[in-house]
Amino acid sequence: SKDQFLKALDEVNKHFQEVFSLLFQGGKADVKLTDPQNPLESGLEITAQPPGKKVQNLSLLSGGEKCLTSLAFFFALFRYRPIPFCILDEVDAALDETNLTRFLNLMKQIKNQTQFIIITHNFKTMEVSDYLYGTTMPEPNITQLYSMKLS
Amino acid sequence: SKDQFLKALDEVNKHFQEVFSLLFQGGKADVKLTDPQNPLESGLEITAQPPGKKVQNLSLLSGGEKCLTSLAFFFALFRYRPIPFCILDEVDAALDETNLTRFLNLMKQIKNQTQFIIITHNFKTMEVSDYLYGTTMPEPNITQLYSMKLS
Amino acid sequence: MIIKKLDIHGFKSFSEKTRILFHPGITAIVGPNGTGKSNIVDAFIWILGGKKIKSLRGERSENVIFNGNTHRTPLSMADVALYLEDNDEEFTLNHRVYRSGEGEYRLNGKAVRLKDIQEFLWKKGVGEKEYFVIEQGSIEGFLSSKPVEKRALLEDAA
Amino acid sequence: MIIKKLDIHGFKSFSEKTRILFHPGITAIVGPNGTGKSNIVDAFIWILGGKKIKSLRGERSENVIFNGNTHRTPLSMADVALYLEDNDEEFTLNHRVYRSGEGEYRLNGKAVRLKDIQEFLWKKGVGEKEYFVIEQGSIEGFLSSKPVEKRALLEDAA
Ligand SMILES: Nc1ncnc2c1ncn2[C@@H]1O[C@H](COP(=O)(O)OP(=O)(O)OP(=O)(O)O)[C@@H](O)[C@H]1O
Ligand SMILES: Nc1ncnc2c1ncn2[C@@H]1O[C@H](COP(=O)(O)OP(=O)(O)OP(=O)(O)O)[C@@H](O)[C@H]1O
Ligand SMILES: [Mg+2]
Ligand SMILES: [Mg+2]
Repeated sequence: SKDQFLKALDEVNKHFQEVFSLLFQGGKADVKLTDPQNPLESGLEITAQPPGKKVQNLSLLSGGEKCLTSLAFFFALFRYRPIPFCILDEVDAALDETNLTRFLNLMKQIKNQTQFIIITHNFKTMEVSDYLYGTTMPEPNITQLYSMKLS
Repeated sequence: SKDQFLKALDEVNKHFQEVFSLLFQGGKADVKLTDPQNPLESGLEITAQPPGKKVQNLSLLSGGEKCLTSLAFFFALFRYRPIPFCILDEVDAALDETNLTRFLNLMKQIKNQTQFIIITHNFKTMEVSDYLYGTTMPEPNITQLYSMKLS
Repeated sequence: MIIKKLDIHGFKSFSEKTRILFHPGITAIVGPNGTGKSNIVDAFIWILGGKKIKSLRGERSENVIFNGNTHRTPLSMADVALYLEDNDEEFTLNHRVYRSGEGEYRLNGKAVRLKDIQEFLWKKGVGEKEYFVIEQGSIEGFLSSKPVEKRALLEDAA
Repeated sequence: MIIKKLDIHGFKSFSEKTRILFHPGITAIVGPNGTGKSNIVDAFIWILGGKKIKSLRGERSENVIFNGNTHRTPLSMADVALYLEDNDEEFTLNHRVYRSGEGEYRLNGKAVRLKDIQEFLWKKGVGEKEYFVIEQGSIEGFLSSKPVEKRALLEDAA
């Protein structure tokens, strides 16, 4: 229904602002209707302003800033509507150490309500995980899976 | 001219096979005309088969395999037509340690004829570099550049 | 609700029957390029049967079933089973496909239509996979996706 | 031919006049997200003036000139100078743009058209930047690019 959608949008927008501020340690962000006159069909647009920077076209953000902004949006959706599990494939590839740590802290905060399965090449991500699996291909095209212990 | 293009394609194809085999330690790859009947207008298509694996749609390769195959193609172009300098922005992000090392060795092989400028978050890439710069933003939107010594 | 196990057999690079146990919290999967990590993600998408199945790399049965290597022959069937637990109750989802293209879904052992799987998951709070699987490479393009696509994610959550 | 120096002033996040010295071999540039590394790549693309300038993030002058932060005012001009050396001969390329949108190119101090810059580079073995700059995110999509785009790269080299 239209009211339900607008209410959801309003709440997700609030969460988006909060999560963005957490991940960027400040700054402003929002998500709103591209066409407020036509809420039933309108798409959504995102704006983001890292702390101290100016609002500008999203395309001017850096690779890592775009990644972090996108993750903020997804985590805002999770805050509005918690999901039982979440599967992430190398979403941390573009993040520097500091941003990676903030993203991982966010994941840890909600891991009791959401089961995370994350594919990664990052050592820090491996360190915060509760369980670790490793894949190898001793023979071409055939995966061998190992359970690994964190030391 | 048509002959010049076909000759270039033939040579790049040979180089592509060699560089691919270097980066993947085996396997087969080629680049050819999508429409051999129409060489003046035809596009090019790439096929790639990592060692021991079967030829299949490129979209079935993994993220890192796609990255390495693409790099093999570019380095094949460099072998055919050496360029004075080359600027790479985070092209190593999807590579695991082994593939990263092979890519870096390839870069080192031709660094005397080609000056490389590479943006990276990878420590190994930093280690093979001859010069190192670091960027920071002590004030938002304003870059501060530092010359860094490799220890 | 949590995921307890994922059994993969004959699906992509899993020629051997592979059982993956899952626990609450964060599970990380690591390994060299091309060794099958994203294939595990594809197996999840394939069993949860949502809209994302269109984006499954090579979702046609000949690409989804283990197709051998230069020394081994292909298999003729792919099978994925997902074991879920919700309030001490266990649920099993199953998706199988044959080289002929014939396939079937099962819910707790009983043959059902894809529609029934989706309905079951919807009741359990699992939407049409629009926003709880983020595939490799997709976070990069998200901000530049069409406004209607961003809307679809919010609608899924709303 | 090698790159000796790149001077950046007023271009994107380089509000301060910044001189970057280059040497033969491999130069790596590192740093946290959003601190200006790709902006250096953009400066190269902007001065080499090729087809890639279309893909420059925000190539309109208001996006290319330093536009301040919440405490500092924007600048009114962006200037990039590239110093090249070929067989003991030095060459300087210069590109400047003003807020009005007016801009000029210089080759060894003399005002020229973009066309002259491109011709000069072509003679020095530097093609139309199709294949010696690989921008962030572009290696991922390369294999799925259109066949005609792959052809364009080969034509540039041929
Ligand atoms: N139908 C199939 N039959 C056999 N092997 C397959 C099939 N489909 C995919 N593969 C194998 O799976 C590999 C890709 O695996 P996957 O994408 O999971 O790698 P990955 O571990 O995610 O790597 P990366 O770190 O590079 O992302 C292919 O190279 C191929 O070996
Ligand atoms: N016209 C401009 N005026 C002022 N600052 C700008 C301008 N254009 C871009 N910037 C700044 O440059 C930043 C982006 O820098 P850049 O893309 O070079 O980052 P990066 O170091 O490559 O980061 P990453 O590691 O995430 O790729 C923006 O966040 C903004 O701060
Ligand atoms: Mg993968
Ligand atoms: Mg960058």
